[in-house]
Amino acid sequence: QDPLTATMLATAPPQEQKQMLGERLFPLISQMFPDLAGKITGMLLEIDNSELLHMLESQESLEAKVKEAVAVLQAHQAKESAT
Amino acid sequence: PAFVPGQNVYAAEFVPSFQKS
Repeated sequence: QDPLTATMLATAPPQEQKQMLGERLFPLISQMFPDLAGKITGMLLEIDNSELLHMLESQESLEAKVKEAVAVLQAHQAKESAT
Repeated sequence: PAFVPGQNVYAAEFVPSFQKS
């Protein structure tokens, strides 16, 4: 599959752009957190498209953001189950 | 708490197209 570029994204409507980015991010996130991939991808899709494109190119920045999102999600779930 | 993109636990879950019917 060809890498997703800003030019390719720009040709699609905004909602479709997020779907396109999600399709690329989801498999990568699934490798790290199979059970949380859908939720984590959804959380990350709120980030600017330009930053998401960068994360697709940089495993390191993607991992950092994914871990951040997982930590936030788990803290939230722990808080919910405590109440 | 301040809204931080990528940390919003209420964000909608992403469904990849291969899982859609």
